[in-house]
Amino acid sequence: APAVFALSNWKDIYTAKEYLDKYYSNSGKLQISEMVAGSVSLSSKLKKMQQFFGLQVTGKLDYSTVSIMKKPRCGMPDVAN
Amino acid sequence: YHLFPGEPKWEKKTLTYRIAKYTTSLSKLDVDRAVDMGLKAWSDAAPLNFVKANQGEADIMISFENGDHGDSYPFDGPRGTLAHAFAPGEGLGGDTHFDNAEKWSTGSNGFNLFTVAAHEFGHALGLGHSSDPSALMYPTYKYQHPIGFRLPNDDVKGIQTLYGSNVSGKELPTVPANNPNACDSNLSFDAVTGLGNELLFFKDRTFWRRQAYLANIRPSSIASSFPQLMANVDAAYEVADRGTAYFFKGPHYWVTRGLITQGSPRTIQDFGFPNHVQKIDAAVYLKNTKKTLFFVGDDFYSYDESRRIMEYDYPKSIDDEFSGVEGKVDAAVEVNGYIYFFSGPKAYKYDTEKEDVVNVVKSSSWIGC
Repeated sequence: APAVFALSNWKDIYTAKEYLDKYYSNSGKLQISEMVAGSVSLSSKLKKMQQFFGLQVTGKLDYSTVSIMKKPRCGMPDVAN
Repeated sequence: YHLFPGEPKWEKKTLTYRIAKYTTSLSKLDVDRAVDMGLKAWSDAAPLNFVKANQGEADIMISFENGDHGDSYPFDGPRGTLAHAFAPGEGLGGDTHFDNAEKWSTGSNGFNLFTVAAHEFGHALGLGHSSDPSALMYPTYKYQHPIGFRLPNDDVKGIQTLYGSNVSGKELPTVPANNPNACDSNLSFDAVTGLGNELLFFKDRTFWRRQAYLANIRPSSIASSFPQLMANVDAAYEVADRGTAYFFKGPHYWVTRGLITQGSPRTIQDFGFPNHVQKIDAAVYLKNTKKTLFFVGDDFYSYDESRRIMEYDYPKSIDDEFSGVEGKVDAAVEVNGYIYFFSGPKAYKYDTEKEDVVNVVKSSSWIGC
């Protein structure tokens, strides 16, 4: 699995892309290729989200990060546009 | 807490709101109540007033929407995104949308509408998401019980950064300086009414809130929840199936939904009183007959809530109709089919079937003494 992922469940990868595009989109949307190969943009978005939720800031899509992404929430971005 | 970039906020302190589209998963009344309480969570912490509009444009337009609903933030069906709101501003600013695909609830089985509404109204007032997990403005859903809800500190700091606090630098006095001694055995009430699942007892500048079967009764200042009434309420009653309450002072009355006032005061002549009536002593809505009885001096009137007219061949004498109730009627309320008349330090339990008083207790016993 690419370095950026601690897991390779495709469904979670799509969940993560949708989540980051929705709530951390102030620097543009992600390509699915970035989700697979990783990118600076992806890693920085993940770090921003992990920091906001008080998670360990790894820039990697780990279980605790994905579990937050699956929680029902408000549709407003966390990084205000 | 976080504010939005540029810290947009409303320049006025009284904001209008309108529920333009309801959801199919809750009754209108439940939605109205959840919205009223969601707004009140913020007006309790900052000098804000919310007035409900029933037509036209309002500052905060509220609606339940499905999928793509035209604001380029489409909803995603059950779970996932629950709702969103826009920062203060013209047009879309302040508007609040709920995903109609969710299972909305007034309890905890499904998504509690009060919880989500209170969060979204934080955005509509200018707050972004908070990274404090205990804050209402934290992004993910966490059930909050509406009764007894108090805004977490982080949110209070955020909203007061934008709008100041209710009184300069001090917590609002929930119990005014001259709080009448609740357990004075001569205590009498100015007015008594139901409001949702509570009973409210008014005296001078204080009111007590009692939930049906709970002992925890605490006094509050009328000014803190009914700023327009301030003190000395003459009478009050609730038409529960309409979720509407009426508060009377002198020749004026106010209509509220929950604790939210609907518009400006009106004159009691609206009910069809003769011109010489400039004040009423007590009022009580009778659920079975859908009539409201108004007590004025030694007489009482009957108002038909369904047809919204004062009934003919009134006023009638209180003594003739309600034998056993002694003295001037200060307040009245119907509970479980009985009418309770409060006259000075006594409360009379009147059985309408027996047409007689079946019990007399101290008025103060109703607030836990």
